[in-house]
Amino acid sequence: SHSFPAATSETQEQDEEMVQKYLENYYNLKSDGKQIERRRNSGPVVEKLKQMQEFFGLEVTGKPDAETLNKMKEPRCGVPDVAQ
Amino acid sequence: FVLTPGNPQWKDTNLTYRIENYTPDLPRADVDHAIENAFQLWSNVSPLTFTKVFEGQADIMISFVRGDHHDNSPFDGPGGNLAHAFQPGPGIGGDAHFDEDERWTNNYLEYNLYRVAAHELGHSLGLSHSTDIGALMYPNYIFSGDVQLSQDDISGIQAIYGPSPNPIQPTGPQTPQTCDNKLTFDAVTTIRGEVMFFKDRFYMRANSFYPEVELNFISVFWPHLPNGLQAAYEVVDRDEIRFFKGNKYWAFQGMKMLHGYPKNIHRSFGIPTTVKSIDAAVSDENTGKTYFFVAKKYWRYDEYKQSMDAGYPKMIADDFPGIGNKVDAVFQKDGFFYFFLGTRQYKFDPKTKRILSLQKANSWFKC
Repeated sequence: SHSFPAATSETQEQDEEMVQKYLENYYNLKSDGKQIERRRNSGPVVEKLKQMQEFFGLEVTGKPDAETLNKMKEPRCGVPDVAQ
Repeated sequence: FVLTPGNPQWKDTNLTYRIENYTPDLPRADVDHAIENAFQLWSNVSPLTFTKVFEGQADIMISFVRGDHHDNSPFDGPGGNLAHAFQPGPGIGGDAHFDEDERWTNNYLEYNLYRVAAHELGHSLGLSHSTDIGALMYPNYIFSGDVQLSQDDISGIQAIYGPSPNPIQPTGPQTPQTCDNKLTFDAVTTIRGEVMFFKDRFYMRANSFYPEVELNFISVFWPHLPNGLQAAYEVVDRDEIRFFKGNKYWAFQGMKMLHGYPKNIHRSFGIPTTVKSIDAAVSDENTGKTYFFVAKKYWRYDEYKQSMDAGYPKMIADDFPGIGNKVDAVFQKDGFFYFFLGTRQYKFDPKTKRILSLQKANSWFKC
């Protein structure tokens, strides 16, 4: 871990916003306007994360791990992965 | 593959399309060509036909737009969301929109318009995203050099519209399944402490810190390499990876291709010109000797002297008893050679010249 700069809280927050936006855009997460920190471990977010990890053949943890964040950052089609 | 929920499809399979505007990133003719070729991919494998019209409302309207373009699905600037398309239906149904904030290209630079258009038209015809990374309908952008429908894409579109009227049913490449008992490999090599397996257009790698086997296009790391590699080996103390196909080979350090490649195997290694290609190769890190396996024979090359050792070729059966003939792939790990012949994998001790174990080829994937 000393070889990588520890994620600053700002990076973490950016990632969390990206996760939320990604799940809203492509996995039908309902955006209720609440602040991200109150939602990070909420049921719907964890469920949608697992759905995305399953779709991409990632380890299904329900957590925004590095592999999951990398996959979310890849350029892609704007059509959702699940039925709206 | 996934059919769009509700199974929307075009009742009339003779469809029209119109390019409403053009991106300034490419000559108009290139845009016309990219879109035409993208439609052709789908018409080649189905009863669908596509006719280009130049005015009025077409079934599939194609446009380049940016930001909020009033279809309730705004684009997001460069990167991220590249394009979208609507399922079959009247009005906006079938239409495809490309984000003008992207740079559209006709080569391997991001983003290749032909590649993205082929994907979006799949949506226009009734397909949703596929989980198959080798399919054009996979959601994320991957450009592997050539744009072709995978078998998954073909099965999807034919599930909606039926087979092609072509007397010979077209087929497409299948993506390897890492836990398929019948999985075989084209080449295997160590790379900077990891082991990478190669099959058709794909690499696979397993590592101890992530349970899922990573499978992706070889072009993600090495866009210059051809598909269907035949052999690969690492010269560890030079941090060099060499890939072989036919009478050519390519050398890389990490992802960077070294200068002057591809080169010819006959001239570089002194392999006789009667040898058309290499079946498998491995370099023994402890001795600097590289072994080239071709049919029943093998050659030994000295990496330090950079010349072929005298007295070769020899028979594989003589010095690698039990390994037999026609090796598919081989790599070295912890001093042992791992030979791949079809679905079988032999662990071989080059010191005692004995086979220590026999496993399935994909035993490294912990299926």
